[in-house]
Amino acid sequence: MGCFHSKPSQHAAGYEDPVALASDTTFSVSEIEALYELFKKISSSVIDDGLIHKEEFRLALFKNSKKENLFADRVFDLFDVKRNGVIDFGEFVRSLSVFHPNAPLEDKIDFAFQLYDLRRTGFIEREEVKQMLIALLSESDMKLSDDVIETILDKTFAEADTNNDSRIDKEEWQNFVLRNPSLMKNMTLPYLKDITTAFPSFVFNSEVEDVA
Amino acid sequence: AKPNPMNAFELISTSQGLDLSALFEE
Repeated sequence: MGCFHSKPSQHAAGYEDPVALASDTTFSVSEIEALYELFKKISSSVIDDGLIHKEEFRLALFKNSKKENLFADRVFDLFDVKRNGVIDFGEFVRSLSVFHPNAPLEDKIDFAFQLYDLRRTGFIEREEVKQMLIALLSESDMKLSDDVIETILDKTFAEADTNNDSRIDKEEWQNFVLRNPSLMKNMTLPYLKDITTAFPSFVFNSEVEDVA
Repeated sequence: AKPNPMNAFELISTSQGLDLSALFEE
């Protein structure tokens, strides 16, 4: 397996060597090459420039490039580590690595904290949680009165905000998540364990001699 | 354990935008 190498590499800007990426992440070289097949598909869906634009990210998630969603935009912004408005291949792989079933739980907890810390203050504030609840309601048919939302916030903060300062710090978040592990369900993508099966064509594009 | 509907983060985590498994679907 893996003898389909020795062709000149033609990669878009932002491409990173799979061997280097494998040493930095939970993925094997083969898995990274398979992820490149997925990356090529997503990054060429609207603008074929080897970078994932927000519209392409939305299209991959919702089958609709115009659908606005606070959470998808937050995920995009966290993947866009260089904060230049696009996701390159290295950013894609490094960020997805956190979602691998074998990635450390601590990394998943930390990523979720950043996701919910909308204003990047180092705390998840009550106003931010309210904003996220309202965003969630607007994407579903669920209707909750402001009183009910405030009650949910009271209960959540009574449990999570142990020092009662109306915001959740990193340590409080870690303790809260450990008591409520279902909150981390979205932070693991079982697909990532089978990525080479999902994109077997990576073998034909492999530039690495031993991809086994 | 059953999800607690009074936990704001349980509710938020049901958002479609947080389900990245859709990236892997055809």
